Amino acid sequence: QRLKAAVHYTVGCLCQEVEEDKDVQFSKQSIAAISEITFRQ
Amino acid sequence: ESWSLSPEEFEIWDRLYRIKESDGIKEPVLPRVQFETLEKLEETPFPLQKPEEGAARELSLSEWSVWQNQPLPTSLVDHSDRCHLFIGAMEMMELMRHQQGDCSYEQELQPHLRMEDVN
Amino acid sequence: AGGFRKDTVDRLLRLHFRDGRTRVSADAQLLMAELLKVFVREAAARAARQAQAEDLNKVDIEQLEKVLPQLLLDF
Repeated sequence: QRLKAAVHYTVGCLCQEVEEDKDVQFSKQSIAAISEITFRQ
Repeated sequence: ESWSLSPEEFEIWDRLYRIKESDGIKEPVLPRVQFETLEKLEETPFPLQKPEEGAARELSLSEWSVWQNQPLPTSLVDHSDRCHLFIGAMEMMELMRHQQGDCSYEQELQPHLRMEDVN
Repeated sequence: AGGFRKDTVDRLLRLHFRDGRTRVSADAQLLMAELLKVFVREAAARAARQAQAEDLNKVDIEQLEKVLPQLLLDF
């Protein structure tokens, strides 16, 4: 679970960069979804 | 440990990203797919606790299948060959879905059919 | 720029190794960290594009699900 949190945190940071770049907002659930997909990859 | 979050990172994660009860949203999970033909492909490397019913939001890979007959915009990574094959197959299914009467695809292939090849 | 720590990547990889003694070289860890970063950025960028195409300024699960089949086939 700590590993999942570590991945989730980094995904959140990367999404923040895309937010600034694309001027959009990611919902909490969408960031969690990208994190889950990344973890499973 | 070096691979884990530092206390301040943990605090940020907990505040910004962690899905909490109070959010009223569910933890998204990717469904575990089971291929009929292939044996169990994805041995779970660790006993993933099955999310108790209703606590998880399964991500669907088929909910938007009608959108998959066109290549969707990419950013830095282009579509792979197998992705184009997938899009082609979805496009054909879409065409077939809208056909009335007998299927043009079958007529197209008919001339190439030689029964001796079949038996 | 943000990115995956190589120790985190090492730990992620080791989850899937059968033999606990298997080691991942530093280069492999860095390459894997870069790959994961490219993957996350691509997923986020495509979902963001999808939201913009729908005139939304908020990306939700639905936009991600729409781009997901092709994204997974591209990696």
